[in-house]
Amino acid sequence: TSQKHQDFVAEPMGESLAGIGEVLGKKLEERGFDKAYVVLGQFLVLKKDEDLFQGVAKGHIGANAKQSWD
Amino acid sequence: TSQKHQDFVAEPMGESLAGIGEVLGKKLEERGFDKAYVVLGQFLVLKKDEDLFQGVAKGHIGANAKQSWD
Amino acid sequence: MDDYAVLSDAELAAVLRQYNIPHGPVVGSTRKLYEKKIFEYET
Repeated sequence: TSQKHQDFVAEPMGESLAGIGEVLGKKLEERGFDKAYVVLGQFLVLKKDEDLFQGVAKGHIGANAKQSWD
Repeated sequence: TSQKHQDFVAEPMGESLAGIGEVLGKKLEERGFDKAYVVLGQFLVLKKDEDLFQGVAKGHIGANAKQSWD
Repeated sequence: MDDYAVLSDAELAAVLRQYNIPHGPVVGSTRKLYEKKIFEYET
């Protein structure tokens, strides 16, 4: 992987989620995903299975395909 | 935090879990926690709440206090 | 979908394995999704 990728991966993920704006952020918070790392945790518990994870994203917050992909 | 801590945090967690031996590892695998990152995911989903997480560890695999703490 | 709610996490995981549905651990944050996957599979 590139140095850029390594730098990105090495830094703490902080509290922001790419692709999630105000409205979806609110919906996520209401369902307990009030920190970016909780969303990451859900992805990991689903074994990084993108279909399953998108199922959760759509089910929980009605994210559309693009948003859940982001 | 110390440089040592930063180096540790920066490196990928890989597939091993400190403090978990053969027997507990098998039990975790049987319950779907077959990769270290899945256990991490569960910890994050529980919002890094150590009591909750230890409860899951004890409930799922009968880990004792020390093992679940590790 | 309600009849899955009576299954234990381990029983639900056994059904997922039986149907070859890819899954991780059945825990609080994933259980509902897996129940839905089984329902979709059966219907």
